[in-house]
Amino acid sequence: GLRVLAVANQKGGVGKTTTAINLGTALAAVGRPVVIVDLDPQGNASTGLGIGKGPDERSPSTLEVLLETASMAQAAKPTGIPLLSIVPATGDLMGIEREFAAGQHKVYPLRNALIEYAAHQQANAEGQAKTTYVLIDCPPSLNVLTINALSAADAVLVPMQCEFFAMEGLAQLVKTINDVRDRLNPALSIQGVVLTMHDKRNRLTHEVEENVRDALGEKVYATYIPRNVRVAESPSFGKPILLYDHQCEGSRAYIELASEVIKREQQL
Amino acid sequence: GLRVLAVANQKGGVGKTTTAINLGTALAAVGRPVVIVDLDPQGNASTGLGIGKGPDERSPSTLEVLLETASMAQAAKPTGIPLLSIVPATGDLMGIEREFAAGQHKVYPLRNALIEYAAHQQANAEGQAKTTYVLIDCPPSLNVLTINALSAADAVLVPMQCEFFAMEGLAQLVKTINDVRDRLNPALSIQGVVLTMHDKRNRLTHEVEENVRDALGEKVYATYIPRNVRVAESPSFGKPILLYDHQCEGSRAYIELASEVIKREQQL
Ligand SMILES: Nc1ncnc2c1ncn2[C@@H]1O[C@H](COP(=O)(O)OP(=O)(O)OP(=O)(O)O)[C@@H](O)[C@H]1O
Ligand SMILES: Nc1ncnc2c1ncn2[C@@H]1O[C@H](COP(=O)(O)OP(=O)(O)OP(=O)(O)O)[C@@H](O)[C@H]1O
Ligand SMILES: [Mg+2]
Ligand SMILES: [Mg+2]
Repeated sequence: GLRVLAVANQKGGVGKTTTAINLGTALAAVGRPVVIVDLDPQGNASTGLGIGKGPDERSPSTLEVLLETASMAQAAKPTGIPLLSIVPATGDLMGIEREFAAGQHKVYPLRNALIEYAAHQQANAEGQAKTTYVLIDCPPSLNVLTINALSAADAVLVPMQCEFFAMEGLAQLVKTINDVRDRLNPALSIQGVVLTMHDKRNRLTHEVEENVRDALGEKVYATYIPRNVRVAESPSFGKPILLYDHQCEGSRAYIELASEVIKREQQL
Repeated sequence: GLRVLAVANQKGGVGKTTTAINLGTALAAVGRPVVIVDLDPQGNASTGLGIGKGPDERSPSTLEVLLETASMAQAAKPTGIPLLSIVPATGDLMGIEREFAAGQHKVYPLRNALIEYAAHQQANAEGQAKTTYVLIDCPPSLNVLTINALSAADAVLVPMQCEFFAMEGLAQLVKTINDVRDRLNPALSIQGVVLTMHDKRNRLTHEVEENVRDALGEKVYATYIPRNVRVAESPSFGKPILLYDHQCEGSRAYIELASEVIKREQQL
């Protein structure tokens, strides 16, 4: 079957894209099939995985999946990494917000597309037992694109930067998740919160970590992602950190996070 | 008169709020009256300037200004810093997006509110010659809130992080600025692009800086803002960096940026 995780936080620059790319790669590295859905019109996850911007390189894209003119299976593209594919995004995705807001479309086509994809995977599974993970990289907003992701997801994975403003938007995010659970998707829960850009030398990091663990307890993964310049460099080579520098702290942290995510999934 | 700058970039976490707060403070420090408009439902600029979250501490807020139930003059609150005030934001601002998108309101109330404010300033100026700067802190999205800011602004100030994804969203931002100029606000231009979180020790910083200066030339300010942990700490004390640690590199950079902004304004 499918297991869909929305990687979401409306605070900008907290490591959503970096987590979708590298957690996705780490899950694939331990044998789990993964599809990343790039739901940000900036298309950072697509670029970070080396998908070009030429005329057809991103077609069909997430836009066509939301407009229901292409299926997930048609839009998912190989990344060169075994078991990892991505449904890429282009700037055209920006237009959908206006279309949905004006009420022209069913607002939740991503949910339907994933249900169809699950059936497709099932039919082609040839007895493959492994769960396919779908990681949805959300834009920094609680807009109609992120609501689509929350309505389609089984759970939410929330990256939180170890910086002062980290806690500010959390109440809004939790309220939005609860709204979507009540109205659209009764199964939706927070799988976990991952601390990112953690810097042991920095007092602010420890303050934020203490606050976040006090407030959210068990929800916060034991694994945190250290601030590591190799992680920031890797997308410029179109590669996840595990390929760019698999020995560095960033890679080890994402491999650890992958095993913690799998463990939590198994406990459900 | 008024001079309105929208601090905008849909890429998240690039230093929009940090620049609005600290450039605003630096302009006030050299005798220019400044009003910051917090246009982000997360309210980071309001929190970073020490505005509490108690029941009335942020009322009226930016929401009431957009709904035209309060004027800018009524909503602008003192910050404790001479010549610097802020129109604060609350999470309720999120609801406006749905209201605007559904076509219930004139889409550009911020522009009207600022025209009215300019008249108000003029009437109360008692011969004060100085221009009042209005800095609008935009959310990380090209949504109806940011379009409001662009329709109300004289120019745009674009913070760009010295990281790989920095250039990715630029084309979309420039296209949106051009669209707003053609349809709504013929005077709109880019005042400048400021490089943020610049780290001399980091190869990626130099690569990005070279790319950005090649692509945008004169538009890029000579001043860049260094990555400096004191800058990240200051909002946790509800203070701008100039008050928290006026000797540090971050403070000096924002003071330099303020003089460069003023110089550009004078050349117009
Ligand atoms: N562990 C890390 N160490 C160092 N840099 C990092 C780390 N994680 C992310 N970054 C860098 O920080 C910046 C922000 O990360 P990223 O773009 O993944 O955040 P985001 O939440 O997806 O942003 P947006 O809100 O714009 O979608 C990027 O330049 C990225 O390379
Ligand atoms: N020069 C700097 N040195 C160190 N840290 C910085 C600097 N500028 C900003 N920061 C930190 O980086 C983070 C992102 O900055 P900020 O919140 O201002 O960006 P933003 O563009 O307003 O984000 P959003 O897209 O969510 O509105 C914050 O935690 C801030 O404290
Ligand atoms: Mg992202
Ligand atoms: Mg901000």
